[in-house]
Amino acid sequence: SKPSGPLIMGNSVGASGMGDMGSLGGSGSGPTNGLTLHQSQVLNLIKAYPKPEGLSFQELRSQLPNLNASVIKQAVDFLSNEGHIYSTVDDEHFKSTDAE
Amino acid sequence: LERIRRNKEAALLRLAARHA
Repeated sequence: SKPSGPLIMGNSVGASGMGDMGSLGGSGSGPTNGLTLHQSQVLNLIKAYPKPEGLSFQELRSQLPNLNASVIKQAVDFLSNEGHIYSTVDDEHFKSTDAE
Repeated sequence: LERIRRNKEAALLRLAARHA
């Protein structure tokens, strides 16, 4: 008395779901405010750093061992350019302007 | 340390400009 037969396949779902990538370029729903992942990681570390002289580039590197130096440097340059961070005692120490 | 303060002010100005 079982309803035999391949009447219900259920695998037609997704056949038309491709190519729907329109969410790029919207306002975005991620945790970043227009920053890349690396940039926001760097910014968060600098924000979280308690010392008044700011976080050094060396420490940034050791905190982000999976990123190479040039990526970190780019993130720092970007954040500095945007006004999120600024250099302190020298060009390798940074503090955040966002910290309230 | 005057340099630091100027850097900070410059950064804050940049930040403000971005949000304006």
